[in-house]
Amino acid sequence: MNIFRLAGDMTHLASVLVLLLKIHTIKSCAGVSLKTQELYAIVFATRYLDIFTSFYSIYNTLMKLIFLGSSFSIVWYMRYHKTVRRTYDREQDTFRHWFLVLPCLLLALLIHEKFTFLEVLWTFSLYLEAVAILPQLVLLQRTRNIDNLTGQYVFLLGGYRGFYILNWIYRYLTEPHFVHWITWIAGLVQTLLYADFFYYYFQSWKNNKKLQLPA
Amino acid sequence: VARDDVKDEL
Repeated sequence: MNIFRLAGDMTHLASVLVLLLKIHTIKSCAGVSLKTQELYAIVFATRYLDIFTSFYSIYNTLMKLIFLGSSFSIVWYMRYHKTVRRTYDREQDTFRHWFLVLPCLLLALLIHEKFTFLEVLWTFSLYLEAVAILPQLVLLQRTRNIDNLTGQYVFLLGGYRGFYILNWIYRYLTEPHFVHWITWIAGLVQTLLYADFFYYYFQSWKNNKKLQLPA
Repeated sequence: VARDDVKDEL
């Protein structure tokens, strides 16, 4: 564990907690993409199957359980909670997220380190996580006026990605065999998807204005 | 050669 990975994990945790808090306390999921949340639930469910097969640390297991629990809770709130579900922007959140799942699965079947069930699913989760934010970014662009919490959620998620890149550079320099092309390229693609959002986020922050994305 | 060390990440 290094400081960059810890900072990345903490911003990731904060992003999820901000979103859960928003949904739980103000009973609204306006501006939140259910498609993205479902994709994250799939990402965690396929990546963390190894809690049954390998143990790394209490920290690792605990965080996995938190991410699994929170992502499925958010999906549950948005789909089934009687107040929250009515605030969901169903008409705007039209991204065909299943069209992301299939190509990622095919890619994982073609490009992986080992052809085993767990390894292919783990690789699939990396590819899917890279593109899972797309429905959320499209929804933000469509609704344009973004409340602070939704903006902070995406900002914190982007921060998590940035710290993970620093973590990989650090590990590459300090651990002799740390070379993981699949993880790095998927992670880099994911981080680049946030670049446009970050540009407008900082513009609005600099001008002390409410975040607005161009149509 | 890649080892499984990246799996300790989240």
